[in-house]
Amino acid sequence: SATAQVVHSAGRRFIVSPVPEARLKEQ
Amino acid sequence: AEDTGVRVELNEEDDGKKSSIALKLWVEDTKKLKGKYKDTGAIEFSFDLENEVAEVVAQEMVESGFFLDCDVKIVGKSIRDRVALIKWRRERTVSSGN
Repeated sequence: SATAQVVHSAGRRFIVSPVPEARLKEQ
Repeated sequence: AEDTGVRVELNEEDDGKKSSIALKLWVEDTKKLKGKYKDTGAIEFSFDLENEVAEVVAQEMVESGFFLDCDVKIVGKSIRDRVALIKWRRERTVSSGN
């Protein structure tokens, strides 16, 4: 899986996932 | 809302009741950031609409290595703008229901 989890020292959980392709800004 | 280059979206359906809501944040335009951005992808996190402050969460993202300190304001503003919109929508839903 392309997801990864980062837990901040304050306890907050950040989950890293792929950017939704369809929602990327058109350049 | 101002185009900060940092996009924040709901990551779940807003039922209008829950205080804590799932959000997803990603960088759309790296040129708008002051610091060098390491493309990590989208960051999913939960945010308590009643008790949390956008800038604090932005600071936690900096401390977790997603952004540099010089970009904490732009990340905080992006989260704050989205949170304000979510709250505004909720208020509007409540008032139109009455």
